[in-house]
Amino acid sequence: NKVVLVIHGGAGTITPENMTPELERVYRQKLSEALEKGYAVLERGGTSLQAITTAIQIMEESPLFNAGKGAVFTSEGRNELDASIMDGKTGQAGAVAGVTTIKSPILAAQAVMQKSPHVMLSGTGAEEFAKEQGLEQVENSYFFDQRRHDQLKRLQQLEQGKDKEGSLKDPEWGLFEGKKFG
Amino acid sequence: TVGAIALDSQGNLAAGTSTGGMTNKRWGRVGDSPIIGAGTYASNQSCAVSATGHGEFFIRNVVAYDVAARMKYQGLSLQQAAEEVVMKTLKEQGGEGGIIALDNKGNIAMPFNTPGMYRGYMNQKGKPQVFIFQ
Repeated sequence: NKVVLVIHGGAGTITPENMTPELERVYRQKLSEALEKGYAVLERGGTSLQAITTAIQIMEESPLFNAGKGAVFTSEGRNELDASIMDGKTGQAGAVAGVTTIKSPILAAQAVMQKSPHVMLSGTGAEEFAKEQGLEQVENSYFFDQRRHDQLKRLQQLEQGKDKEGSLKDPEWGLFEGKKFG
Repeated sequence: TVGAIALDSQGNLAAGTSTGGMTNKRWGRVGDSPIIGAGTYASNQSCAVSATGHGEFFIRNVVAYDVAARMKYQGLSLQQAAEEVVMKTLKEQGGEGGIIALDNKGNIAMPFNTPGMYRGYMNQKGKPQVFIFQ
């Protein structure tokens, strides 16, 4: 049978103007790595669930993407993560929302799907469940990325009228997904 | 936000999405990524979908499920359903973002209405295909 893996790393104002050749190369390399590792699972007869969790964990562990390490910051300066997963064969699904100490949110979503009678768990309850399931716990600072933190600070300065609109045009801002802000 | 969808050798589809949410987020705001049917959906009878973008629009339009429903009830192809939802329905409301979608025959769709989307696929051609810009 045909096996296929498709991934995304976020959409937004990503244009050649606000992307240096070096940064583009780094992104292409990480996306290729996620594809190759996930596809290798399919090639050796692994399941689609195993392939997508493999690919997503690679992107969660890279500060390049707004997920896991490198996540954006809330207004209080914390990282709060969400994830969900669905199995097309059984219709089963799992999700976690607003978690701060689970290293891999996609594995937590999968645990909710496979080890609980629920679909979505949130906040400290979801973290309690993940701990009980033996999923790796980290300090919230594990997800810290200076570039994202700087973006939060500049946005908050902008909000308080302390920064010119111009900064939104900076290349750095181009990496915001769809320029949506809390 | 990151996502992955896959078709395995048993013909089973799966979808997953993981995100850090929205910059400067307040009040416990939740986007589409953890919501089944909005940011993530998979059914062997139709397709697997993972979404990224301005979550509120993806929730209100139940985007991931809507693509599958248009295939199931309107008989649209994956490409037609994905394009209609992202480039028409969402765009008309100012909903920015994109999706990756895959059906049980291995067809792929990756429409987005923003200037760029990090995306890629790999199939029996054996080499990773990666795209960033329009």
